[in-house]
Parts: sequence; C-alpha cells; structure tokens
Amino acid sequence: MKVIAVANQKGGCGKTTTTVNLAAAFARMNKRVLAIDFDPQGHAALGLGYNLSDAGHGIYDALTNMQIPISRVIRRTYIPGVYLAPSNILLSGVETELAMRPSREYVLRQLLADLGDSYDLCLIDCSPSLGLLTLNALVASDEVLIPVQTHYYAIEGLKQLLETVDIVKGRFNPALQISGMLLTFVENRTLLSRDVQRQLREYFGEMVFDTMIHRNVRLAEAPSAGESVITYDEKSRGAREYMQLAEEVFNGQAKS
Amino acid sequence: MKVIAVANQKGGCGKTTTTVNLAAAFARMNKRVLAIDFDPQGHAALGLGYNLSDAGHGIYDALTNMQIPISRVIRRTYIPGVYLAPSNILLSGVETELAMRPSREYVLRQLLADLGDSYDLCLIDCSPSLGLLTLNALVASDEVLIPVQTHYYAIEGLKQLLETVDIVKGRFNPALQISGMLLTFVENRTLLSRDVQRQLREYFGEMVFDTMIHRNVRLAEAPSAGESVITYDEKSRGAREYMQLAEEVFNGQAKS
Ligand SMILES: Nc1ncnc2c1ncn2[C@@H]1O[C@H](COP(=O)(O)OP(=O)(O)OP(=O)(O)O)[C@@H](O)[C@H]1O
Ligand SMILES: Nc1ncnc2c1ncn2[C@@H]1O[C@H](COP(=O)(O)OP(=O)(O)OP(=O)(O)O)[C@@H](O)[C@H]1O
Ligand SMILES: [Mg+2]
Ligand SMILES: [Mg+2]
Repeated sequence: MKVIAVANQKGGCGKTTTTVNLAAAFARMNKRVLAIDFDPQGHAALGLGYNLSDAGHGIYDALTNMQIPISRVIRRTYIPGVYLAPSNILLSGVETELAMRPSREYVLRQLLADLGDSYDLCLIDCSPSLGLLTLNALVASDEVLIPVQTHYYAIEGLKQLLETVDIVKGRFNPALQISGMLLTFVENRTLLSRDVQRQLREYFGEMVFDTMIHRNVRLAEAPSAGESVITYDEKSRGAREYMQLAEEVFNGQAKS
Repeated sequence: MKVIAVANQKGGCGKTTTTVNLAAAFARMNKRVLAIDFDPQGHAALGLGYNLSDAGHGIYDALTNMQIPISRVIRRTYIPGVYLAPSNILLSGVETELAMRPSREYVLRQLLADLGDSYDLCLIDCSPSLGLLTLNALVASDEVLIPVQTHYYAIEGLKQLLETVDIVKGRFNPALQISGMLLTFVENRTLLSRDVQRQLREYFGEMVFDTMIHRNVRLAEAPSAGESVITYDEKSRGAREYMQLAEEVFNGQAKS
C-alpha cells in the first residue's frame, strides 16, 4: 500500500479537495483507495458523502484505544473502491492525549501496518497545522503531496514545510519523499497567478507537478452534493485535471 | 481599548486579509490600532510590510518570558497609526509550553492589561485552529469577528466555532460578544456563492455584517507589495469594502 499525506499548514490551499477528488480518480483507475480524514473539521468525510453525525467509531478511537484496530473504523463510501476512516470533533483533543506516549509520532504508522496490502493507496487529509497529528501523518507516509495556492502568502510557508519534511525524514521516516507540489486555484487571467506559477517552477523545478488545478466552481459545488467532482460533473475542467493528476501521481516517480 | 479576535478554524477564509486591511482602514479613521499576529505562519506581519527575518522579540517572547512586557515587542509599521506585535515560528511550539501553566487561558489577556488605553483598537489574527492560542485570543477579546467564505465547507465549521465561543463566554470571558460574521470571497456570478449567502443570512440573520467582501484580485496582490489594499489600490473594490467594514464595526453594536 502506497501512503500519501496531503499536507500544507497554509489554510484553504485545497488539501481536502485534492484528497477527495484524487481518491475518486484513483478509484476510476480501478484502484482500492483508503481516505483517512485527519482533520477534526471532518471535511474529507463530508466530501465523500459521509454524514458526520453518524454514530460509530472514527480514526480518533483507533488512535487512542488499543482495542480498536483501524479496520474497525473504515467504512465504504458511495464511490466503489473508495473507503473512509472518518474523523470527528474529538480528534481536536488528541494531540494532548498522545503527547505523553513514548512513541507518539508513530501511532498512525503502527495502525496502518495492520492493514498490509488491503488497499492499493492510502490518502491522508491533514489539518492546516504542523502539530502532532500532521507529524503522525508524515511519519506514516511514503510520500507527501503539497497543494500550493498560486497566491503570495502561499509561497512563504513552503520553506517551513520543507524543513519539517526534512526533519521527519532525518529522525522518524527516512523513506519519506515528496510526491510533488500541486499548483491550485490557477487562473491564467491574473498576473498574480501567472507570476506565482513562474516563481514556483523556477524555484522548485521538477518538484512541481505538470498537472495544475485551475479555479473551477464545480470543485466548490461538488461537496454540497456530498460528491467528488468526478461523479458530480465528469466533464468539468476540475474532474479532468484530477484524473490527469491521478495518472501523474500513480505513474510518476516521487519528485525528490 | 477594544480588542477584536479575527478567528475561524476553517483555513483560507480571509482572517489575515481582514486583520491587515481592517487595521489600515481604522488608521484612516485616525484610530491607533495594534495588530497582533497570533499565527505562527506570520502572514499578518508580512501583509503589514514587516520583514520576518528581522531579529528581535515577538509575541512569543512576551507570552513565555515574564520579564518581557508586550510593549517591548510592539513595532511601528509603514502605516501611520498601525502598530504590530509580530509572531515567529517559535509560536508554533507555545501551546505545549503554556499547557502546564495554571492560568494558561489568560496569558494574553494579562499581557494586554498592561497596555491600558494606549491604543483605540487591537486586532488579533488567529491561526486556523481552535487550540490554546486561539483560546487565549478569545479570552483576551471583547469581540470576535468571524470571516466566512461563501462556500459549502465554510458553513459546516460555524456550529463548532459558535459552541467554542459559548464555552469561552461561560467559563473564561463572560463579556465576549460576536462582532459579526463577515462574508468573504463573495461572487454574485456564481449560484454557489449566492446560495451560501442566502443560507447564512437566513440562519444567522442580524449576526451577519451588511458589508460583504467580494473576490477581488487586488486583495491577493497587495501582500506581495507588503501593503494593505488601502494603500496598494485605494480605489479598488477591496479597499472600499474594508473601509465600509471599519465604519460598520466601529459604529455598530456587536451582533450578539
Ligand atoms: N480549484 C478550485 N476551484 C474553486 N474552488 C476550489 C478549488 N479547490 C478548492 N476549492 C474550494 O475552496 C475552498 C478551500 O478548499 P479546501 O477546503 O479543499 O482547502 P483545505 O486546504 O482543505 O482547507 P483547510 O486548510 O481548512 O483544511 C473549499 O470551499 C473548496 O470547495
Ligand atoms: N476577497 C478576496 N479576494 C481575493 N483573494 C483574497 C480575498 N481575501 C483573501 N484573499 C487571498 O486568499 C488567500 C487566503 O486568504 P487569507 O490568507 O487572508 O486567509 P486566512 O483565513 O488568513 O488563511 P489561514 O487559515 O491560512 O490563516 C490569500 O492568498 C489572500 O491573499
Ligand atoms: Mg481541509
Ligand atoms: Mg491567516
């Protein structure tokens, strides 16, 4: 199972949109995909049509209760081939609960080891922070996919994120690689977006995916129908671009 | 001094953009304004033209070192009337450092008490989370201003945020009120934005500001010049709308 963390501490750069739509696109390629909602907001679950008020265990329970294996919190979604480990609001308190554990960075990694190869891919939607939850996701992953909005503030945080990836690689997970940087909210109409694209490609070169995700209202509409854009509007630009990204991620080498 | 926290755990809804431009708009009304960058990303500092690599103390030092009063970390910005307490990356570790303190929710409130009425207004730019830092901001504030993007995911988190505000009001800061909900990224062109606007006004009524902030590329360009939109492009829609918001916030009653 290839595990990919979708992470960036900058808020609103498209982490959840990427997790949900990439999962649906991989399923179209007949892969079995596990999506883990690692954000207490629970938006990946919503985007996959899951009703947050559903009772039952979530990823929080598997993290904090050794009696509950992760397989018991995984549910089917309406998309054939996509499975979900939902989050809930309790997840926002888990960082203090885990902080005292001896191997607190490896909790998720140990849970995923139980799954063996029951899935082809696992995508982890991270919250907009670099706390212990995101650290757990990076330690558990083979690759990290970094959505980057083509705006000015988005560039500033990348240095810090890459430093964090280096630290994780050095101390906890030597195999961690960067799957790539995904440019999001691209608008060729604005000088700002074109400028930031150019700067990111000049600065990070090969690390930036060829596929870019343009601003497309269909991507923002789909979650209100509890669907991925792939099923909500298959012909939209958003759907085509996430299908293209799935090809690039699955066939490509990690960028670094 | 009226203290307003700009908060919402949803990432990318316009917290920093609102803090920076509202501060500049208040300064135009001849108010003395203190902006506190309470997000380790340091974007409010960037938006106010502050160079993050500047040495010197920041809000982290005042929070963790009793010898350093907040007045020693406050600097002038290029905007007359706007002052800044910058953040730095150390701020991301402060939650664990403060967690063991007996009155850990009141640390910022105690710091601001030292300032008396040296400023008319204080705006606190919060990070996209509901952790101890944001809790400190809510406990230190008279009002909380909530930017809400007119997208589907944005609606979901509001219930949780309002519950958190109620808890803070009940246990730590009975005077805390909601300044209002500010609709951001408004686009009358899209059905989604119009739909979400309607839902928010129906559901939250008076709590929603009359002023709305439309999507406007000038707002995203201004930070790359290290300026607020008020000085970057005074005639832009973004500048006019933030000037209008400043009037509404300053003259209005808090919404609840
Ligand atoms: N390419 C796009 N075009 C238009 N809207 C988009 C696009 N990508 C995402 N969106 C919308 O923009 C908002 C932000 O995206 P999203 O919530 O996926 O970001 P995020 O990084 O997961 O945010 P957070 O930091 O809060 O977790 C959402 O309302 C989403 O529907
Ligand atoms: N009305 C607007 N029109 C166009 N762009 C905007 C608007 N408001 C904010 N932006 C841009 O959208 C991005 C997100 O805004 P901003 O960074 O202020 O949100 P935030 O809530 O502070 O994010 P975070 O959760 O990461 O702190 C920024 O690049 C900003 O320049
Ligand atoms: Mg998200
Ligand atoms: Mg911000």
